[in-house]
Amino acid sequence: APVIMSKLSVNAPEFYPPGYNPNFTD
Amino acid sequence: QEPLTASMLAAAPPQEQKQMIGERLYPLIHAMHTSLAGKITGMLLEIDNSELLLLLESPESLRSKIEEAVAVLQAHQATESTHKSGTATF
Repeated sequence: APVIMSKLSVNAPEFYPPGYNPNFTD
Repeated sequence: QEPLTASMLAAAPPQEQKQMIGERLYPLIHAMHTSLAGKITGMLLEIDNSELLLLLESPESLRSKIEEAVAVLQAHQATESTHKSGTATF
């Protein structure tokens, strides 16, 4: 399996696809 | 959704490419880590698109990258709480 070497940053913004955003309450 | 190919991605404008990848990544991450799915997806989307396509094609690589993201988050939270309380909370 390919090894992905990119570093991960905790400062990345959250991502939600349309319809998944938990911050929107119906 | 059909599998995302490099040519599909190349045909989309750059700002849409991350959206397309994110929409495929999120459900896979959500299945593993419901509460952190949004954060982990955001962290992974900072990886190059070519590497993200590899992740989408290799469940094993994706799983290890997700675990790496969780570990990074946990380590960050641990250092945060250490700073706040001044003592190690391991």
